[in-house]
Amino acid sequence: MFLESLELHNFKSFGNRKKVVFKKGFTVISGPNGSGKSNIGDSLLFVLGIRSSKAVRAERLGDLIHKTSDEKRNRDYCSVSVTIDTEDQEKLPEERKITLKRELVAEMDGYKSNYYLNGIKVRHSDVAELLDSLHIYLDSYSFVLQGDINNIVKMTGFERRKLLESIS
Amino acid sequence: MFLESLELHNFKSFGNRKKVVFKKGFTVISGPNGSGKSNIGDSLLFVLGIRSSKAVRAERLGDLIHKTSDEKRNRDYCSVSVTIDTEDQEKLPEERKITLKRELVAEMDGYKSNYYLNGIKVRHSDVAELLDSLHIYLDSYSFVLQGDINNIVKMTGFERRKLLESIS
Amino acid sequence: KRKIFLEIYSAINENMKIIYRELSGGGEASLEMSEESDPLNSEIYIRARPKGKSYSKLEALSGGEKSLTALAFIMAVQRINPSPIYYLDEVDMFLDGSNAERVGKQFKINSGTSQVFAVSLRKAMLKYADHVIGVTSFDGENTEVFEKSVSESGNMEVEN
Amino acid sequence: KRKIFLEIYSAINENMKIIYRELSGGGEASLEMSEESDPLNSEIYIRARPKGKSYSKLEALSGGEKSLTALAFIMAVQRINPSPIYYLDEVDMFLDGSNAERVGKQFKINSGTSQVFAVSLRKAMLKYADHVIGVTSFDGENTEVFEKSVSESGNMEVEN
Ligand SMILES: Nc1ncnc2c1ncn2[C@@H]1O[C@H](COP(=O)(O)OP(=O)(O)OP(=O)(O)O)[C@@H](O)[C@H]1O
Ligand SMILES: Nc1ncnc2c1ncn2[C@@H]1O[C@H](COP(=O)(O)OP(=O)(O)OP(=O)(O)O)[C@@H](O)[C@H]1O
Ligand SMILES: [Mg+2]
Ligand SMILES: [Mg+2]
Repeated sequence: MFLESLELHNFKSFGNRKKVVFKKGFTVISGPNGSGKSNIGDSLLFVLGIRSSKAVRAERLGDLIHKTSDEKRNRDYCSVSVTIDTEDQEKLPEERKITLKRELVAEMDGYKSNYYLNGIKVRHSDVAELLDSLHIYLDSYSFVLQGDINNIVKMTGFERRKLLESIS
Repeated sequence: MFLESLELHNFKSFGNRKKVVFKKGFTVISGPNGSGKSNIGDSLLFVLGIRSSKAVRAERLGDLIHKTSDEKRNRDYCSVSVTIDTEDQEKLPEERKITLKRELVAEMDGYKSNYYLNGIKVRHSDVAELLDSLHIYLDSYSFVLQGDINNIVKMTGFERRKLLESIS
Repeated sequence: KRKIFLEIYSAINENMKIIYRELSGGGEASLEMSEESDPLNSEIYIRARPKGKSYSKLEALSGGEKSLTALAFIMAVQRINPSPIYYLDEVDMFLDGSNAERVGKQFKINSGTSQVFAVSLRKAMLKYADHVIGVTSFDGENTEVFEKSVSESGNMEVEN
Repeated sequence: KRKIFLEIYSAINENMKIIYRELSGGGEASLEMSEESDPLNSEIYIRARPKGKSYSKLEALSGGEKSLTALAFIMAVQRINPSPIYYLDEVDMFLDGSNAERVGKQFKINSGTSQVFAVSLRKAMLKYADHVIGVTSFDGENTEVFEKSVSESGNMEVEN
């Protein structure tokens, strides 16, 4: 399987709608400081259902919504969707693709996440099941965020053992 | 004033005697990973009298002595000397230069530091007085070690206040 | 539980040896337990021997040597649960030119079986990339994304 | 004690404004106290506004933006007790090309009144250097040091 495209709508520094097309193989994301590179990584973790806002460098989920200096234009909504090509030979070509979407909507006391699989509303546990079937694990080292290398170097021998235990 | 030269004898990755000539202005120290760049910084802090071995990335002072895989060649001694040109117009040209040396010698239960100013043995407090008169402060930010930037970024608001208090 | 732990430990150890040798151009690295007799209560250390040097604990290495060893450990763990996608954000930041190149080469190899995304400011990474996504912001508040051809990326403001 | 603290605080704040504007090419940065009424018990925050963006706390900035702001804070503190020598070890590591250049330019300016040593792997720094000291190790155990002319250093393995 591979990720075919990402659509960001009002997520962090991505105002309006932006579509990013991905390809198989080795892709390098490059650009100046503060331009939004790490925000792309955050958007991937977000749409794949990460629960903690800290893991996407936000104090509260609401901080993920795009803010500009022009207060009037700020909305209370953001969403990210990712199209996955499962490359599953047993399915028909048009059934091989899955679109997963996560949106953040304002509620009385905060923000609520809604998940959609191919347009149908689903629960977080359905998303977790899908990821399991695709062997995508958010808590293993397949996502190494900026600064993680530093944390690994500073890890004590005791913490390293705990890490190995969690993998077992 | 400026640092004119540094002589390293058996200090960290500097086996035998090595002399490094410095010049005024802006000097960049460059080279591959693990080649010994940060060890030059450690040797400066060492000769200027830093007391804590942690500040020069060593568990014990003894770890500063050059070790090679050939046990027979390892000695129990190291030293660093720095020649400072004070550019003091009130002194005769040959009196403007000061050579400060610090050596580590093995004792019964560890290592002892000896300090020499222009060849005469002095105490640590004499070195501290000299640095004061030259406005060289080891604990202010004139030495920014590798990784310090990361620590500043992670500092809490409380720690930042403590820092400002220590400067006052 | 103990049996599984020991299997994981020795698998990571084996992977680490292979990967570190590649990344460092000929050095050796391995894991070490403080109490072999009681693995579930012991501490786990990383020891590495950069090419041409003697063995030392992770703490005694230089900044770049440490980060290369940490990267080898991460990649050794990744091999335990292979994933179809990898995302690595500026993991080459402490490395000199030749270490960064070897890491780029390894990412290229891994991209044969998985989709690999690496955020990087360095030419050594771009050299091995199949695709480059340029990211910038014209007004400071909105991120713009565009596809760059790999040959074109040589003149990106990337490094220096 | 309170009076001196407030003097130091406002001196660093003033310095920080000037230095951050230089380093970021036009942004603003300042210190902020959580309790203006009780400075000796309050927390001190850094706020920065990269060029073209709105103000945010240090935590909300990107990796490179954070390190540039931290560097401006350090240089603002340095100006309080000017020293005849400065040593800075790979402080440009998180920065993109144009930020690294601006930092190099600032070091060059400071080297008019003090002797400045910067450990760096980047061409953006070498560009402003008066002298270059090359460090290497042939056998892995001994460091060799040699003087390089600045023009020659362009072809050092430095970056990528
Ligand atoms: N007492 C010692 N005897 C011999 N070698 C030592 C000693 N102490 C440290 N070293 C070696 O010095 C090397 C580290 O040097 P240093 O930290 O100066 O590298 P560096 O040039 O700053 O590299 P980087 O670019 O990765 O920061 C290590 O490989 C370490 O093993
Ligand atoms: N909710 C939001 N609305 C608008 N902008 C945001 C929001 N959250 C974060 N940002 C902005 O996004 C920018 C950071 O982007 P990011 O961390 O992706 O940069 P980067 O390209 O990774 O940079 P670096 O090379 O320094 O790591 C910051 O300047 C931050 O102010
Ligand atoms: Mg980033
Ligand atoms: Mg170093």
